[in-house]
Amino acid sequence: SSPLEETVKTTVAQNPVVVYSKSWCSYSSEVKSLFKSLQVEPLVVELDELGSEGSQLQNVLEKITGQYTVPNVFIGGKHIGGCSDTLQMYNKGELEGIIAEASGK
Amino acid sequence: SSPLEETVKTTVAQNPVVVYSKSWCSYSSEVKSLFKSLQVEPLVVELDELGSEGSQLQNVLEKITGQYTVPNVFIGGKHIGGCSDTLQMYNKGELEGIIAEASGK
Ligand SMILES: N[C@@H](CCC(=O)N[C@@H](CS)C(=O)NCC(=O)O)C(=O)O
Ligand SMILES: N[C@@H](CCC(=O)N[C@@H](CS)C(=O)NCC(=O)O)C(=O)O
Ligand code: FES
Repeated sequence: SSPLEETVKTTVAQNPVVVYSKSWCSYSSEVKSLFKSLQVEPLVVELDELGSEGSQLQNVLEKITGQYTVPNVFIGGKHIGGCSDTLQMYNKGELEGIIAEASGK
Repeated sequence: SSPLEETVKTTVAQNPVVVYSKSWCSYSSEVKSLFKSLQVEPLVVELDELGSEGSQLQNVLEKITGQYTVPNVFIGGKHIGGCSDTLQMYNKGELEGIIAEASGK
């Protein structure tokens, strides 16, 4: 496991909600807005603001999760998916529960 | 008016539906899918596939329309807006009419 892989694994283990995002991407904005409306403050990693490390991270995320696209969402260390996956969970009433669990509530 | 400005003006004048897009952008995909579902074939310009001309075009579009973001949609030479604007027009039942008009039907 590479250092960058370890970094990602540590990040998602230590933060209840993590969003790997791109700052100018509307799907990423939608997911960030959703969490904000639930009064949750995710750790947001803007891949486009990290120069070459950003694309390396995007590749590592694909290796770990099978998902190359953004947004890439983790809750309680668990890979949730992208924008549609997260919205679907919210619409099914499942999202708030797993957030509460991950936040140790 | 610069050559590139003239290019854009000619493009939107000569093509009933034009979408300035980015190939990996989900909002751009949504708009392209909408037109496809209406059996309309827009002229699609993928700005990310045009190297430096792509970003120049994006700047020219902002100069002409006031809109920097993608997708950037024109129907019958008229600036419609982005993804939300186009979807809103569709939901109001206005989109199909202006497409028909622009296609000379
Ligand atoms: N269905 C996915 C779509 C994800 C997607 O296509 N993301 C685009 C941006 S909107 C992407 O990551 N494209 C490649 C890139 O930006 O590197 C979701 O809901 O998250
Ligand atoms: N509300 C606008 C959002 C447009 C937007 O923010 N587009 C993003 C991509 S999803 C953009 O162009 N960002 C700057 C860029 O990609 O250069 C719409 O519905 O089209
Ligand atoms: S880049 Fe446009 S929706 Fe993600």
